[in-house]
Amino acid sequence: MLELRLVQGSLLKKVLEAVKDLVNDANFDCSATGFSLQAMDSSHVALVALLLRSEGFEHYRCDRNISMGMNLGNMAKMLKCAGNDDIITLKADDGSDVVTFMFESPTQDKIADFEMKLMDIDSEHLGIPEAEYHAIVRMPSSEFARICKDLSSIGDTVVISVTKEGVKFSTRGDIGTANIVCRQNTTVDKPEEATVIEMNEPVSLTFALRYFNSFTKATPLSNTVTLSLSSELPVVVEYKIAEMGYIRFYLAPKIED
Amino acid sequence: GKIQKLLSDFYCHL
Repeated sequence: MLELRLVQGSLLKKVLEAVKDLVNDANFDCSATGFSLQAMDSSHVALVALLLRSEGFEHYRCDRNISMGMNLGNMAKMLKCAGNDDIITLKADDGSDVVTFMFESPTQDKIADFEMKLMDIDSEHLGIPEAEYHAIVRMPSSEFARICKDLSSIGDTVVISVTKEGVKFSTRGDIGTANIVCRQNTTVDKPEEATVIEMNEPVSLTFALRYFNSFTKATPLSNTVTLSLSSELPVVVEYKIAEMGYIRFYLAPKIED
Repeated sequence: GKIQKLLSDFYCHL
């Protein structure tokens, strides 16, 4: 028996909007730790890892570890039917091939339940070791989204370079080139507006921009985003989900053959 | 030129 009650149901709606374009089908894993997902995009270049910790749910019952295969496009369609202020409860019986989403309005005057068929999905988990990163950049998520959108109108790839001067996003295309430098800026009114750069050594990596634009669909989940970079390792783009967990995107770099 | 690496070039399948 599985029963997860999330008072801030809009979080789950935002999570689905953030991942549904990157991954079609995925297994949601439920355990005592929380509700999680790890899935790669179809080209095996990008990976999404989600964790919503059990403590973040108002009610969390998961009698045994369970993996539920879902089509994320269909799940997003169902969650779109929940109001932004609704409480969302996920329910599944042991051995069942369906999951039920229950939406309750805050005043309890409207209660809806939607039942979705589960799927058998061959899950392909990757072991991602803890790594020391050469540079970690934290910046406003809206600023990062703006940069990715602007650069993708010029070129297809972005070079992210971190030096003691700041973090530089560069692209080139048929019409020209673009460079955007963000300097460390911690003297802002609100901490979430700061750009903070922790650099152990300079790093420069090249990535396909279209994936970054997909990752920025997670912007509504967090005011800030963290980019963790190391030479010749996938970048980690992390959006913290307040008091609940995170959504992390991993993207393999392009490197010299 | 640069070639696109895959995640399996860096991380192992469990």
